[in-house]
Amino acid sequence: TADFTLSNGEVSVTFNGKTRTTKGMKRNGMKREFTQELLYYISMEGNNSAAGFRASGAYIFRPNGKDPVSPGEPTRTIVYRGDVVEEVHQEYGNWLSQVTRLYGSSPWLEMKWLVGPIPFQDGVGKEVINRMHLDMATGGKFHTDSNGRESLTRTRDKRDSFTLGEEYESVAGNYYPINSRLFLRDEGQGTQFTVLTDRAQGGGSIHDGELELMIHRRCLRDDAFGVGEALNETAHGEGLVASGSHYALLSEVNEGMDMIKEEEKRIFYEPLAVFSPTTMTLQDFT
Amino acid sequence: EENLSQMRQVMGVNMHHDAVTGTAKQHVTDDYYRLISLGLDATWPVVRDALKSMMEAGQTLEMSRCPFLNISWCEVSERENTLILTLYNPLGRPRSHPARVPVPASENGDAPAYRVYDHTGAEQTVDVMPIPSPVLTVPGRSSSAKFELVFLASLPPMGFANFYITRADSKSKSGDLQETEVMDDN
Repeated sequence: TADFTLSNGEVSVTFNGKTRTTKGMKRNGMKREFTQELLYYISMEGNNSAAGFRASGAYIFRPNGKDPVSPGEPTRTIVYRGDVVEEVHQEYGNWLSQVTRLYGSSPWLEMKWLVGPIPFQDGVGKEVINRMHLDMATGGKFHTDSNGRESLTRTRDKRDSFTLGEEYESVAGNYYPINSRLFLRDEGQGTQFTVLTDRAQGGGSIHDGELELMIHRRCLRDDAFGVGEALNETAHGEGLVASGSHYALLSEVNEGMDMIKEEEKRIFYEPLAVFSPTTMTLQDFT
Repeated sequence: EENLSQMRQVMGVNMHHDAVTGTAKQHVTDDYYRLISLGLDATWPVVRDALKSMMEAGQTLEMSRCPFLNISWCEVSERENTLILTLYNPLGRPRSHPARVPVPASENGDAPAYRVYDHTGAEQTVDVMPIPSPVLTVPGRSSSAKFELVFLASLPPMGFANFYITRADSKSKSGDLQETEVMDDN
């Protein structure tokens, strides 16, 4: 039950040995509390008879309640330390797992998630998120990208173009499209925490110091916006498995964007891998 | 041109808002996937021939792509004891890229030993990482790979680098992997 650490000399991430979830992140003299969890919202079932009874589905995300559900502590956690990469493999039951890894001297922490088939036999739709929390004072604000270009500041329960009355959907009402990045800034500390995605996703900052991204969903009711069927992959038997990565960086506010643009290009322009069997000797090859 | 146009048409179809956002019926979504897959198949000979024309010994190589690398499945790297991995970098600057190559276990089920060399013959530092067990059991995966060979590949801007990968009897630059399972109180 002792705490353990992933480290590559550039960045280190400490895990709580008892719960086996992350508890801290350190880089370049910056040290922050850092918790990261895979959780899921329960989909609103509704009956689509009126706006207040709208079901969560393909067009809209509408959780039943404000708080996501934890799948529990990891049922299995294995730490691998090599010369090129350090990895923590974690499983949560038989449908949710994650690899957390640090390569070489890269400052980016990779969280590679694998979700599905999402169980539905209990009759409950589930919408899985990756949620990260840091001890940062963010004043209700976070930042999202606009098609990979400029960053927009989003303020909780506020709209720039009109006066928002009471926000009845405190989670969904604060979700935004994320094409490539979202980040938190603590101007007092001068620190920034950024997460890059490998695809467009929905995301938000429901509480200060918190970021979350929707990674996979299975809803059992049609939301009556026109698809005409539930977001449920029964045609594929058990259901679909989704896999992807989030890349996280702890930085100073003024160094962040440079590193972010560079890493975004690396993710988007991934090298093409081609494999060729050969009978050449090494000498012939060189 | 005909092959590339097939992919162009597929990309056109997939710009429909339902394809972008996931608001299509499942069987329509399946059709989008089918079209993308056919488009990639059509484009592959163009990519392959371009790479061959750039490489001195390119015409002698039987090049394959591995579309299931996202679930750590690649028939060539699982079957062959010696192979060449070509990595093309579309980015206009040099980069270090973590290459991950699916490989089978050794005869006794342990991590196999591999050696990797760059085009100068310099041996690369490698790790042989176990593939997480949830990946091994992804529905539809039919692969013998239980491990991934991992190394940091240095790639030139908008160009390619070749790596010679060979299965070895003993480890060389492969560091000994430390494995620790973290248990709870029970």
